[in-house]
Amino acid sequence: SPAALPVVVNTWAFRKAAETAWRVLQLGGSELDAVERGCGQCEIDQCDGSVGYGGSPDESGETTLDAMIMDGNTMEVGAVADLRHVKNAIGVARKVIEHTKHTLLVGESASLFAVRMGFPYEDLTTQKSLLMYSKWLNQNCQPNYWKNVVPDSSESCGPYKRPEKIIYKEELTISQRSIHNHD
Amino acid sequence: TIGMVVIGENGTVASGTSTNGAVHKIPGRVGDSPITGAGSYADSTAGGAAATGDGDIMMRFLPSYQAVEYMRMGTDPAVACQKVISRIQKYAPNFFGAVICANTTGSYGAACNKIPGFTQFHFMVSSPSLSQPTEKVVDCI
Repeated sequence: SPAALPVVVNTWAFRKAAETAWRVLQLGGSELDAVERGCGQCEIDQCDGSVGYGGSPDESGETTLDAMIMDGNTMEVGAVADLRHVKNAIGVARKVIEHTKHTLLVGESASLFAVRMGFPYEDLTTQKSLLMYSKWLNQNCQPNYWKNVVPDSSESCGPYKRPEKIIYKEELTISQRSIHNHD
Repeated sequence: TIGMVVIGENGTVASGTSTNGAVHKIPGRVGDSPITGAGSYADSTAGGAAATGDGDIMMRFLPSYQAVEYMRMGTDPAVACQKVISRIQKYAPNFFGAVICANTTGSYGAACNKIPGFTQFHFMVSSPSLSQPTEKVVDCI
């Protein structure tokens, strides 16, 4: 690839995101502005269903968002994870850089921070994500991310819990360890 | 997931990601995207990288950080991306994942792990030498 600056590279064929980032640079915006607006474009467009609201419902049917932004000059990072009820995740991540000395905020607390920073508190589910969720429920919750639980997670929905036998054996070994076998 | 690396005219590097994660995830699950060095990494003295794919696996290998460190040592961006994919392949040969890399001179590249149904990775590039943002394709390894 020919060496030439500035350059914008982004994953997948998300053209509008690339165009948005490039336009921000052309209009004199900073590199951070370009990343924030470029990734933010995919949050609006719900790129591939893998970015933004209305995609990837979790086991309770809720959509939550993760995002980060990094400044390669100062090595500052802003990040949010398991962000709920707020659509512009990378915008919130940018605010973590600008208004806190932290790096990563998570969950509902990150949402409260976002609201305090002026972001709207909204429902991230859509008809499409609810449909995905109900279809998944109707297919015995397959696929899922559980293992070594009862009932068998490869066959049925939960709620799951640890099998009885393993719990007993573990308690035995712990008591043995503490009495006869320790540092 | 979208991962993005931007390098300005003066060599300033910025990176970022945004995602809604794995579908049907266990509530509370967080993947690689918001994790510095996994989802993306930026260092204006070396370059930037960003990752996409199975975050549960990829985050353990900090692919974005490792790719930037390879570029710091002078490795071409495409090779740096391939090296980090290879490191993960050793432990998880069938993982789904891809990485994009760019260095401070404006060179860029990408790499992905070849698995059934995923043998090529499409990514976007915008630079003065391209008349408009352009879709590029790389064969997985």
